[in-house]
Amino acid sequence: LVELVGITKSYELGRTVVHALNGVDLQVERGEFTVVMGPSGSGKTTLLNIIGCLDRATAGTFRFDGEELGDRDFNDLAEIRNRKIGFIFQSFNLIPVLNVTENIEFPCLIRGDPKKALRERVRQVAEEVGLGKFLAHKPDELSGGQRQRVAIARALVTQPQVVLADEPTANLDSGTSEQIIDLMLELNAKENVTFLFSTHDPRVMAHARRVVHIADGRLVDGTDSGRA
Amino acid sequence: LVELVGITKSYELGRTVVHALNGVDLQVERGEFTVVMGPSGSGKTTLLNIIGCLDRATAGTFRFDGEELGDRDFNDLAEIRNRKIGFIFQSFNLIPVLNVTENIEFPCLIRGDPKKALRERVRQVAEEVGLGKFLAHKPDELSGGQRQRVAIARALVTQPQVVLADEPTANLDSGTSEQIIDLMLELNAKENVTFLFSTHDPRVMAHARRVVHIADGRLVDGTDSGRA
Ligand SMILES: Nc1ncnc2c1ncn2[C@@H]1O[C@H](COP(=O)(O)OP(=O)(O)OP(=O)(O)O)[C@@H](O)[C@H]1O
Ligand SMILES: Nc1ncnc2c1ncn2[C@@H]1O[C@H](COP(=O)(O)OP(=O)(O)OP(=O)(O)O)[C@@H](O)[C@H]1O
Ligand SMILES: [Mg+2]
Ligand SMILES: [Mg+2]
Repeated sequence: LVELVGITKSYELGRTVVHALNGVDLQVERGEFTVVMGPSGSGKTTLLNIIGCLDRATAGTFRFDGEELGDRDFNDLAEIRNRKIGFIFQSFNLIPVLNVTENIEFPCLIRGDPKKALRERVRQVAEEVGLGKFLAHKPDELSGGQRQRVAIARALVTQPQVVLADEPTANLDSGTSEQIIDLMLELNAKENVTFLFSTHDPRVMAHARRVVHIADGRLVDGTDSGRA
Repeated sequence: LVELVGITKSYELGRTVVHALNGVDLQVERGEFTVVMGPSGSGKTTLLNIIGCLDRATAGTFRFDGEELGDRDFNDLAEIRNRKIGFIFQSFNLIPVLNVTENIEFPCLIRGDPKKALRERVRQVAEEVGLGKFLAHKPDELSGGQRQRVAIARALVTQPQVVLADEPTANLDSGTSEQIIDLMLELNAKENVTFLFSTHDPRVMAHARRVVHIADGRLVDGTDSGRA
């Protein structure tokens, strides 16, 4: 499903250059439940942003579902993202003026899903992440973990092929985390949805069928613990 | 140091009222290293915001360092906060247009610390949280865990009596978390700085000398595991 060869991502800040990714080769097959782990600043978010078509690599080749995407413009990338990829952002990226329902349904509205069935689906997925009583709340009327779960629901409501989850349980207590992980495991088992996580959470790692280690912008050889 | 009696905090949203805190009684002595834990939405951030003079309770009495603070206005609360309390926000609250150095030194500038000694102190505390090479970076040029550490450094640079830390390690890997916890334990042991955490992180909990449980806006009886 995802094939990265020699991916680099560099940022130029005045006179310094930061190499967030430094020659990454990675393949992710359909149906995987995979964790990328590494120290703070090692390149996890950068990697997920490129796979999720939210950012473009400085160099390297990137194929998603058989298509070479390196030279696509942002509109093409947005089209693919909207149709195939659910993204749970590390910083949630909720829209402050929209309430929980409107934040969750937003990506579906962008791609033109019919509104009537959508509202019922939004209600259902909000219940599954424990937010059934908060549908009318705005983001600043929610706790940190509640906001995180809005971000999770928004990624899942689009019924994506791939979910890229950047530290999706960082603000969640044990019980809520287990609930979320179970939901994701079910989607993986029944719908063959591919999950790629960046996480430090041992509970997520306990369920991963494959763990990939990243340090200083490159995958660490010999630590790829299996093929899903 | 901190005494809360019958604290409630309610939010009115249209026709519903959310009781974020529902009659909290809590005492925190100088020099404690205490964790408040509870499910997402249970009231941890709300509690820390009130103790940190960032918000006011709806009802109840609150004493900080012997002074009754319930009827103080926001300017008085800001004065106390700037002099005595360091706060590590769950959402970091960095100022986007300021770089790492400027974000860390900001609270000291507000209270008029002399600039020359301040810059050296900022550099030192940035090094202690592993950000020595990022002093000129702006928040949007940093990873999630790097931003969290700017928030931590900003709380510690003021040399506060109390540090209120709302999920301070949520975005940090094991190694970085242990480094931060060690730094905090040292300040607690050598400078008698009081630490009150909201956290789900077992590594922080492992070092807590007292754990307080909160659910649905109230402390759960029988679960206060000790007095520091
Ligand atoms: N500004 C607000 N307006 C309305 N309701 C709020 C507001 N802030 C918090 N709440 C509600 O109050 C309750 C407690 O929120 P709080 O942020 O204290 O929880 P928390 O324990 O910190 O949760 P988490 O672990 O998810 O960060 C939640 O149900 C939340 O929705
Ligand atoms: N927009 C940017 N501009 C400049 N540098 C950046 C930018 N985004 C990230 N970086 C740098 O690139 C490196 C990798 O960042 P990235 O966010 O991918 O790390 P991460 O592994 O997700 O870390 P964390 O666990 O802290 O979230 C870091 O050193 C960071 O400072
Ligand atoms: Mg990250
Ligand atoms: Mg909170």
